[in-house]
Amino acid sequence: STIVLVFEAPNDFEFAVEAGQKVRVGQKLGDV
Amino acid sequence: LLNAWTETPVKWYPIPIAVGALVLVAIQYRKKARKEVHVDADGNEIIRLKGPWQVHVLGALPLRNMSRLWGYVNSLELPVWFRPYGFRIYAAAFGCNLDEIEPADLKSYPSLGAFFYRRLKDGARPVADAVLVSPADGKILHFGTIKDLRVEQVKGITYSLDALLGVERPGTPPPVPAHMPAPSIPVVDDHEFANVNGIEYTLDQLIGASSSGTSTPVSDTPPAPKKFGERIDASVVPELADVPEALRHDASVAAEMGVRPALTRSTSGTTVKPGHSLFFSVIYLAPGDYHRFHSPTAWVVEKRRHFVGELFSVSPYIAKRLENLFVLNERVALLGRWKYGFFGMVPVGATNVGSIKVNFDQALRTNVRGRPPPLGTYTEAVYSAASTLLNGQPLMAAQEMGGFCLG
Repeated sequence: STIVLVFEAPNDFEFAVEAGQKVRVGQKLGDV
Repeated sequence: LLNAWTETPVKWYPIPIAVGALVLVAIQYRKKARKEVHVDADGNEIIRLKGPWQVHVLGALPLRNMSRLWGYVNSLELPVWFRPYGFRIYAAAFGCNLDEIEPADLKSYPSLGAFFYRRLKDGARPVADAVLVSPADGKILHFGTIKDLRVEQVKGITYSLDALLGVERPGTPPPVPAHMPAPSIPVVDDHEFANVNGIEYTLDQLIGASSSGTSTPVSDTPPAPKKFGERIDASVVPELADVPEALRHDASVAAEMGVRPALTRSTSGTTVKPGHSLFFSVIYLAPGDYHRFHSPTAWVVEKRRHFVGELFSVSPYIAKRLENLFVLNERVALLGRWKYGFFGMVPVGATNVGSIKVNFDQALRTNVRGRPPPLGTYTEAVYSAASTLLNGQPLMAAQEMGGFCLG
């Protein structure tokens, strides 16, 4: 199963993850 | 052979220019054929099975029936004496952490399906102080910005964002309860964005286009905040002390979103605001992962679009080979708004986990028997009755939203 997130955010939004990285519920994905 | 391999001298010859040019032409032709988009009379992209022969073999299989059979087999009650052994073997094979599950007694899970949909203990997943947190345990397959509304699935292969999420067509607003103002969602003009390593899909494909779906209002009572999301209360936001108890949850979400409830009835128009962009992120849940999903931020879900599709595996192996994977598969597009504008979350089913549950939508039924409607069509429900304050289903960051079940 997969979850796709699509969202509008300011241009300075930055992801805090890398492709292939394991994540857990509540872990930071990104921030402005 | 060894002697020939080690002792034969290597001689390099220049390739004739004509041969080199032919190779370049062939590469360009293949790239063009890959990017070719077929559209119907309305200009909507026609979703087709595209990929190497292996995916066409997969496409010929009765995947939906196989998925339901898999679900039935895994719902069978296991002997109590066998459960601890069976689940421990499963946990060892797929890397489940049995120390964090609730209840911890393995005998209390009657079937593998029940164990698969297990809960976690309180505090097992701390919530980061960030605007966007992970909605699930899993692996980040891909992320980035959406350009020309095409989503990249893997490198060089894209799909339309419109196909993924669906679009509002001018003049065809979705039905809503008569006493409620019509919710609006931002509709992007161009429709594609990214998936994994270069394959893209359209926004329409992901969330559906309103012209191909039907809407029904859903008016379930909003659930109480779950443990993961209980972060905002009167001690954190003093203004909440004056809010009636029944509206505390909604007001908390509004506070988290940084807006006054009375001002949150409308989302932005059909494009993103100046200085904003559309972003995407794809998270893959492996068979051993915790399979419930949570809210990735404080937001209001205004509607859901249920696309009945195929149930291909969504493993990274298939994602790299099967184009349009995420717009072919059955999925539930939850659309709404957060503090920065449009927000959408799309749980996508797979062969082994074809059932998608949404806690606040008891009417939703996925992976049901019967001939599926044409690809790209969907049924829509609006959540405007869930909260008159926010005109949708309010969710706190990390609040449990639902999950994936076996079969």
